[in-house]
Amino acid sequence: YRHSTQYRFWSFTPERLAQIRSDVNARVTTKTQLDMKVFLESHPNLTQDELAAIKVKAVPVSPHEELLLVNYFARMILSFAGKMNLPTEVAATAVSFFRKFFLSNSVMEFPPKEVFHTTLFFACKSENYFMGVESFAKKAKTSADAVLKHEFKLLESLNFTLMNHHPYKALHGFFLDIQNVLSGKVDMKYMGQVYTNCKKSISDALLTDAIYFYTPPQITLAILLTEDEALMMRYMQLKFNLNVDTSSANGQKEFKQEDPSAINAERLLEIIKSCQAVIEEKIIPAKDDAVKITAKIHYSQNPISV
Amino acid sequence: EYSKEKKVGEGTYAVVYLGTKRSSNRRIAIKEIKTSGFKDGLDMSAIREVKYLQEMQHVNVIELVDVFMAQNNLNLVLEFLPADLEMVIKDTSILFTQADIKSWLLMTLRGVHHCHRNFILHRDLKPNNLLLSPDGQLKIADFGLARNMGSPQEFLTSNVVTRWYRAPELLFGARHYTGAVDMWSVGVIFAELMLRIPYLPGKDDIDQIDVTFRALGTPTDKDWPEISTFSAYNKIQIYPPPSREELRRRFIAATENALDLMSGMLLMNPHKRLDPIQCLTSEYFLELPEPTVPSELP
Amino acid sequence: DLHKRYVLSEAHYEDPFIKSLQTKKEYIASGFRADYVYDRMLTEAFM
Repeated sequence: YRHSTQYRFWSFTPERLAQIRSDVNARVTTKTQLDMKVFLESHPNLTQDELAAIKVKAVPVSPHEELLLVNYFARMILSFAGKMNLPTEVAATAVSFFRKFFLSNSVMEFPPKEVFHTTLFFACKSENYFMGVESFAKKAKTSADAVLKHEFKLLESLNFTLMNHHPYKALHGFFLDIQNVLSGKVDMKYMGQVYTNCKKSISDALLTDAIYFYTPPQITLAILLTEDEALMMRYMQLKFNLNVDTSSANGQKEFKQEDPSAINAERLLEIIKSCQAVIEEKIIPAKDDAVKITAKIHYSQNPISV
Repeated sequence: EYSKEKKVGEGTYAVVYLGTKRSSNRRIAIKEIKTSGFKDGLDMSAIREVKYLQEMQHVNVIELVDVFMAQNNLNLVLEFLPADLEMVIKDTSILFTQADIKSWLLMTLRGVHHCHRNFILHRDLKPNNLLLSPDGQLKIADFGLARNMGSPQEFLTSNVVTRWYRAPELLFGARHYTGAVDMWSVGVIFAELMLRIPYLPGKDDIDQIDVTFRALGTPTDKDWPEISTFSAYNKIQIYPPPSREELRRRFIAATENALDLMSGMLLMNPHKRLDPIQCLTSEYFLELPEPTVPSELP
Repeated sequence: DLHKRYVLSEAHYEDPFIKSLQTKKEYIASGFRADYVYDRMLTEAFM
């Protein structure tokens, strides 16, 4: 995994990720303000009211507003892919491409709506689920040109890295290993239900920044912890030699490490819990948030329309 | 950063130039991907090359040095590899020994092992995709047909691998194959290194099945369960598998371990065919002669 | 990675989906290997 491009190019600390997003926004805000200056100089006869309106409405969006809009469309990609019956991994790759695209481009430069189909079509190609652009465009009710328009820009913004390790395979792997480690102690019917629930939760997790802060297995274990803490703890104890030391003073379950040479289970548990917290920080923008932000972008890029 | 000095090749989807990486004065090859004229946008072969080469850093897999856009073309900067195994096999002025063969096979298997442990199928192994660097290292190249090992429910296309190196399951149209198809190709390449001529040169896809079974025997349901479910199976000629004696006659310079290894890679039933680890740990690589040190290879 | 953090023990796995594929003729004839699938999923879980 450390050799993978996902780890080398697409894992960040929260601070770094925030910095990246604000840098992108700052770059375009500066450009927008310069354009605004030129616009005002070239329109000397604007009335006070018009000037006041422009000052209020034609302002660049903030990094947070960008994030809301990107998340809004990323969520739509998942549901759109579902309607197109695309495989789970293809949809996940499309979300990954889409969100990464807006780590180096601003929604003020590229309307998310325009990039939406490009990431879906490119994800189909990248995940060997090839369909011709014409048939894709027809299903997506758009044009082939619109789908292909930003393909190069997308590939470049992805830093030419296309391989995605999504947590779905890791979930399948843990599903198998739990059967081995807890052999005979798990009810398979119940496990099947847990698996299905976790799969859905993984799709939601792809919309959070957990995918930039944690590895796919950590995300999977965090989701498993949320889904069934008892099962997860029993697995951790047996798998990573965690022993539950209930004698501790404050009564809080303390985990003592028995065999220090193995994975540092305490450390792993901390990571999983912090990952769990990030996954639970869902940003689910409402449609009218998206509409307002899109209007703001339009005005900031076209002050004359104000 | 990169100069394009000389055009050295042109394929359906790319033009290849020799050049130099200015900052290090390193010789490189630049694969310029044609982009106009592809109605479905960026070509699948280019996407595959970029996707899989970016994930692998191994001495026996060609290095993708850089990728960049220029004049709306996608450029892959690859390490400069002036020769390939096909050139060496064909050039009868070049004498090579069993130790040389062992060295090339070892490097090929290490490269294939690295691909497979990254769950990547190459799907076009053949002598002219095994390039040779100035220091003698053999490197697997051309990942334009590569793909991730299939997810269980996926249907893979059987129309892959250049015909002479195509595994029997692919000839029968299999859709759920594994890395065994790459191992078959390596087995045929091994035979070709020993014979210095193509081992299974079919004239077309139907003839390829006949040439393959005439040389190695027609498999039956006994040694390859369910093979008779392939629709093409009923129309083929039944040939007996060659005796050990016959194999010895064909590969006179091969040791018993060499014949075992080659036969293991050319087992008809993909279930039983040797995988890269079984090949790398076979007796053949433990017996003399030792593989030639790459820098001393012809 | 010499010490994989898992033991691939096919006998323990109750994976109805994979097991169903193993019985399909076209899968058997193609050379489909359940252990390759298990190995890949376990690798993704423990990488």
